[in-house]
Amino acid sequence: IADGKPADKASWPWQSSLQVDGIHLCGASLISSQWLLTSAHCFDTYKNPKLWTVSFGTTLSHPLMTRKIASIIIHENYASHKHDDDIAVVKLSSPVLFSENLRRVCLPDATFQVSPKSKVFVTGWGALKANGPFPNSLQEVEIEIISNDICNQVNVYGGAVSSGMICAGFLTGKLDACEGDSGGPLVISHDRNIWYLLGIVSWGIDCGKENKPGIYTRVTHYRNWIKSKTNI
Amino acid sequence: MYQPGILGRRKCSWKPWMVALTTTAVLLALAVITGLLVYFLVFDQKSHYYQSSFWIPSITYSPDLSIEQSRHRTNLKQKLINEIDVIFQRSSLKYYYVKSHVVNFRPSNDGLKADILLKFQFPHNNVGTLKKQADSILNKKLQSTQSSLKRDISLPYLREINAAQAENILNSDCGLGMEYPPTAR
Repeated sequence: IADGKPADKASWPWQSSLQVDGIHLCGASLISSQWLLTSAHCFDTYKNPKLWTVSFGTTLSHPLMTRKIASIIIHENYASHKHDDDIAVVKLSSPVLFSENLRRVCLPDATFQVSPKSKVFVTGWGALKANGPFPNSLQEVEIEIISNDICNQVNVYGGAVSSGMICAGFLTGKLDACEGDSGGPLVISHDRNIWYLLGIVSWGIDCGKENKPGIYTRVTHYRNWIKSKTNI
Repeated sequence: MYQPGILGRRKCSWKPWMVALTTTAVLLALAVITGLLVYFLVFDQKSHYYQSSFWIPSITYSPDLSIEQSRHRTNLKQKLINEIDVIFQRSSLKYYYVKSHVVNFRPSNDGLKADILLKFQFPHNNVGTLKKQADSILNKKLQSTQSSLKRDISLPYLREINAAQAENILNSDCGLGMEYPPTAR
């Protein structure tokens, strides 16, 4: 997370870290006691579920709890190094017990609408800047939704942002997701402090660069796919 | 004849260090006693969780009560929790009552049933007594005509459940995280 700040304990209790050999590679969001939602591109290199470990809690070095992965379900239309349908669900080897520091995030209905300039948060253990260091503590940054039209302008992403994606950040750059935040949550607070998962960190050019905001997989667009795989 | 020298009255002359030592010892003893009192009265409390089930004859079950974030479910949950809060916060258990949580709603042939979880902080030594008190407070209140809640005869008394399981239930609602926007200080 570029230009963010360390998150308070239990602020984002659904945030999880996907690791291989103890190395954090991607973020993910807890959507039930046994299912995570993340990006498909996280598994471009390591497809075998047995190689992965999931950790929960605000720090990587002393996790609240860890789990192995039982299965990884990647969207059928996803193709490596493409941006479309960059979504996957992960089943934990055994359910977690919820607590004040471990909770699930709400999934929006497919009809859930969010308007440009809405304030949202993105969180993760990704680099603090392009090619920068990786933190041990979870980072957070508040950004804004940018309309796909603006993000598809020539000087931004020139038409690469499809309807299954959502654009968030600032055209002025700085506050942004970064490498290692992939798969993590973009959330919005709705109706009495309840947080909904709007997006999944997917791609972007660099981190915090002018006219290059972050692009997220639009969760509402895949709501029925998630239901079909997890029954949530 | 020598007047025997009169022995000066043996002055009890405590040396300053003896006075300081004694004072410190007395203060220390007082502090330990106070600490133990505070610990056993305040800190030696433990969380206890109880399941209960209420019958609400005035409300008919509807499918949107099973939709997690539906307004009907959210509002009805809040209404029940407020009613239970008032019952215990105005009772002799007000210092022990922590919170309640609506676990779920169930259809019932004559109305609606709500499964509830109650959390108390009880001192070690009289959990049983306090639980009986909680039961009798609930029964008295729910029998009054003002209350829209009635005891579900299938679960007439509070049933204790273990902490991990209870915390799992208490934290099973989705989307509870950072307070936003941050409350103005």
